[in-house]
Amino acid sequence: EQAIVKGIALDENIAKISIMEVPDKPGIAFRLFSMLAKANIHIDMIVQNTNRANVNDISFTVNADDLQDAVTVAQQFAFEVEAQKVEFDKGVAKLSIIGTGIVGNPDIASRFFETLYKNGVNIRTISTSEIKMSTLIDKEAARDAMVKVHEAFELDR
Amino acid sequence: EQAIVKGIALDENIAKISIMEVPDKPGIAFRLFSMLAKANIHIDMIVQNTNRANVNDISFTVNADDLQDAVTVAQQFAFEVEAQKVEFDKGVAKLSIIGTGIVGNPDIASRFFETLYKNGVNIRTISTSEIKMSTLIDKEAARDAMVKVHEAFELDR
Ligand SMILES: C[C@@H](O)[C@H](N)C(=O)O
Ligand SMILES: C[C@@H](O)[C@H](N)C(=O)O
Repeated sequence: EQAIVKGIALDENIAKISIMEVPDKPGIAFRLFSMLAKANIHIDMIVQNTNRANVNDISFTVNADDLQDAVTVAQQFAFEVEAQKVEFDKGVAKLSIIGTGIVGNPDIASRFFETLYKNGVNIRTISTSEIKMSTLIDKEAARDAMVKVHEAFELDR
Repeated sequence: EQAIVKGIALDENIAKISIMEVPDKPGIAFRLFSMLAKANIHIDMIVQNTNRANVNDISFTVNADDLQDAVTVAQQFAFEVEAQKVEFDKGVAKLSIIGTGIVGNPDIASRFFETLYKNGVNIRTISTSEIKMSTLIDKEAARDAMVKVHEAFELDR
């Protein structure tokens, strides 16, 4: 499938919450999102990578305005499942490239990540689908990074 | 936005590779995907969660047939950046729910994860977008899990 980048999206109005070292066993993710659902907290993305030593970290992003409520739920959850800690960060933005067939093609990931690297931007989180490749980066760097990525994919023409 | 689950997708023909404890600084993700691009390895998904103590883990999935080539690249990369180790796993499958507005709604994540929990399925990796919520689970459990998730979202009607 031909890989085509169609646009860049920047969401600066988000905050990230990570619950570190939750037990890696069935029912844990369910419990967290069930509690968030009961609290009516709207979720933007969910990221969980591979485990290590029977624990794992679960991260999710919310609208910045919902951070306080989400942290309250996350802390209650962390306490109940005996996770290590809750981390949260409002200084994060989601920068994504959007297109068709884009994940399959590592050249696109490579160019996206290269542009961030060349501008000294650290990639804090990565989550992808066939049509969207999203990164979480420092909010302060985000506007400039978006312009650079736009140029790198020649989207101005 | 109304959240609607339209379908379930199962991909059993994948393998997962994780490079554990890479340095968490700019240029690392670029280097990995640049090497994978040079080796012409087609990527299905990329997952990286929040860091800890200046290191992070980067995971990606490939077509099961490409596992050996991808591991070769991953090991070379891990050596060059002094990562802790490379893990890989062919016994994994990607089970996803597809729809519109689905991530925003934690009730959908909750029901998806609850179904897996009730069937004793451990969720190994989670990656989401607005239209797709993907999990990596044990391949052996995947077919049965797909049927159960299909039922849970009443997609047979
Ligand atoms: C960590 C969490 O995802 C756990 N593996 C679960 O299945 O709920
Ligand atoms: C870990 C890796 O993603 C690193 N933070 C980078 O920017 O390349």
